[in-house]
Amino acid sequence: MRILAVTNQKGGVGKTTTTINLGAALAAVGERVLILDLDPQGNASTGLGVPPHERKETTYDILVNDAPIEEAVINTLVPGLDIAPSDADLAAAELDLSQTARRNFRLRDALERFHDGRVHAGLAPYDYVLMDCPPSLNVLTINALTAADGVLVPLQCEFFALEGLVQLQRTIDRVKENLNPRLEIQGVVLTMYDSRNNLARQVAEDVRAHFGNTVYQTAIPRNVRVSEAPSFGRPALIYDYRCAGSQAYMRFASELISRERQI
Amino acid sequence: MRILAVTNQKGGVGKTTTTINLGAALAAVGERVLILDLDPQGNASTGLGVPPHERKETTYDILVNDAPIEEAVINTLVPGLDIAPSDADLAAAELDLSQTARRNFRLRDALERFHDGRVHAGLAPYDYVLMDCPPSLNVLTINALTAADGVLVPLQCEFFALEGLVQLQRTIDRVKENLNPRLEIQGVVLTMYDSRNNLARQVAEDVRAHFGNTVYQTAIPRNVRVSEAPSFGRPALIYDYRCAGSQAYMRFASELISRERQI
Ligand SMILES: Nc1ncnc2c1ncn2[C@@H]1O[C@H](COP(=O)(O)OP(=O)(O)OP(=O)(O)O)[C@@H](O)[C@H]1O
Ligand SMILES: Nc1ncnc2c1ncn2[C@@H]1O[C@H](COP(=O)(O)OP(=O)(O)OP(=O)(O)O)[C@@H](O)[C@H]1O
Ligand SMILES: [Mg+2]
Ligand SMILES: [Mg+2]
Repeated sequence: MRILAVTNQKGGVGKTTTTINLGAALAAVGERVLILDLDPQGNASTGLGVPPHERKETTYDILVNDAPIEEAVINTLVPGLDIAPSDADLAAAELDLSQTARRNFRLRDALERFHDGRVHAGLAPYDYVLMDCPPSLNVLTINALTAADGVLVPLQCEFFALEGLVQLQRTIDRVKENLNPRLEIQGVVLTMYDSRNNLARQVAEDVRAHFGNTVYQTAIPRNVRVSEAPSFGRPALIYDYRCAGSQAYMRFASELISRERQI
Repeated sequence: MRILAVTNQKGGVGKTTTTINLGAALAAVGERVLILDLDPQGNASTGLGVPPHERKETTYDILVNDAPIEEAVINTLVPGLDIAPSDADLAAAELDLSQTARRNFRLRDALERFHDGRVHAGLAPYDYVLMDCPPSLNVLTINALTAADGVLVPLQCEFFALEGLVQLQRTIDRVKENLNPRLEIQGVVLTMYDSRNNLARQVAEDVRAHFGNTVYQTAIPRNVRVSEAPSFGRPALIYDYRCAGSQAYMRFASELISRERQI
C-alpha cells in the first residue's frame, strides 16, 4: 500500500483534478485505489459523484472522532476506485484537534489500523492511497505528510505557483525531520500546461532545472473537457476518454507506476 | 475609509490578482489605497515588487505582536498604493492566536487604532483598504471578515468555484451574526472569463441568476499579460496598460467607485 499526499499550498493548481484523474487512470489498469478527501471544500468527493447526503462518515470523523476508515469508505462509479469523502465540517478540524495529543499522527495511526484490519480480514490491500489536500499547510496537510510515503506536487506553470515551491519544500523538510523520516517528493507534475505560452515554457524550464528527474515527463495540458467533467460527477477518463487531458492522465499514470516499480 | 475583504476559500480564483490590479486601478484615478497581505504565500507583496528582505514588519506582527499598522506599511511603485506585506511566518498565526482573547478582532482593533492615529496626526485617511485573503476560512480570513465593511468575491467561471460559494455565503452569514453585523457582500467579480467556453458562460449565467446585481457587469477576461506581470513585480496596469486585462480592471474600478458612491 503506497500512500501519496497530493499537495501544494498554492491554490487552484490542479490538486483535486490530479487526485481524481490519476486515481481513475490507476484503477483503469487494475490498481486498487483509495482516495482520502482532506479538503473541507469536498471537491474530490463531488468530482467523483458523491452527493452531500451520501457523505455520512467523513474524513472529519476519522481525524477527530477516531472513526475507522472502513466506515467512511464508499465505492465510486469507477471500479477499483473508492473514496473516504469530506464536507465542510472538516474546516473545524484545526481547532478541534488543537488540544489533542498526537494531533499530527491521527491519519497515520488510522491508516495503520485500517491496513492491518484489511490484512486480518483477508481482504486485498489497496495498492495506492491518494490524499487530496487543501490549499494550506495546516493540520490537515501536516497529517497527510506525516502519513505519506511520498508527496506528489501538482504545479501550474505560473509565476505565483513557482514561488510557492520554496515554502512547500521547507514544510516537507520539517515534517521529514520531526514527524516522518521516510517522506520524499515522489514527483512533480506540470498541470494546465500550454506550450504556446512563453511564461508556461519558462516556468517548466525553471522547474526541470531545479527538480531534475523528479519532474514527470508527462505534462497535463489545459483542456476544457477536464474542467467540465466534475460538473457531471465523473473523472475526465469517464466523461471523455479520448480528450487530450484524459490521454495525458493515462500516460502520467503509467509513468508513475514504472517509477514506483523502481523504488 | 472603506475596508474590503477580497476573499474566496476556493484556491486560484484570482484573489491576489484582483487585489493588486483593483488597487492599482483605484490609485490611478486618485484614490488612496492600502493593501493588507493576509496570505502567508505573500503573493500580493511579491506581485507589487516587495522583495523578501524589505518585509521587516509584516501582517503577522500586526495580528500576533500588536505592532501598529503604520510600522508595516510601505510604499509600492504605484503612487497612492501602499501595502503591509506578509511572509511565511503568517502561517503560524492560526496556532499562535488560538489562546488569545478577541482573536477574531485583532485586525479590526488594529485598523481602528490606525485610522484614529492618522486622523490625530492630520494625515489624509486611506479611501480604500483591500485585504488579500488566503484560500481558506481560517483565523486570517475571519479577521478580515470581522474588520471589513464589505466582501469582494472573485469568482473563476469553473464548476468547483461555483460549489464553494455556498460555504462562503454560510461563513459570511455566521460572521455577520456573531462578529460583524455591518458585513455585506459588496460584489462578485467574474475572473479569467472566456466567453468562447460553454462552461464559463453557463457558470456566469448561474451566478448572475443567484446573486443578481451584486455581480459586476465587468468580467475580467483570461489574459496572459495579467499572469506575466507579477514575475516583473508590477501590476498589469503598469506592465501593459493597453492589454485586455488592464482595461477590464480599469472598468471594474470605475464600476466599483460608482457603486460605492451609492452606498
Ligand atoms: N488540465 C486542466 N485543464 C483545464 N482545466 C483544469 C485542468 N486541471 C484543473 N483544471 C481546472 O482548474 C481549476 C483548479 O483545479 P483544481 O480545483 O483541481 O485545483 P486545486 O489545486 O485542487 O484547487 P484548491 O487549491 O482550491 O484545492 C478547476 O476549476 C479545474 O476544473
Ligand atoms: N485574468 C487573468 N488572466 C490570466 N491569468 C490570470 C488572471 N487572473 C489570475 N491569473 C493567474 O491565475 C493564477 C491564480 O490567480 P491568483 O493567484 O491571483 O489567485 P488566488 O485566488 O489569489 O490564489 P490563492 O488561492 O492561491 O491565493 C495566477 O497564476 C494568476 O497569475
Ligand atoms: Mg482542490
Ligand atoms: Mg492569492
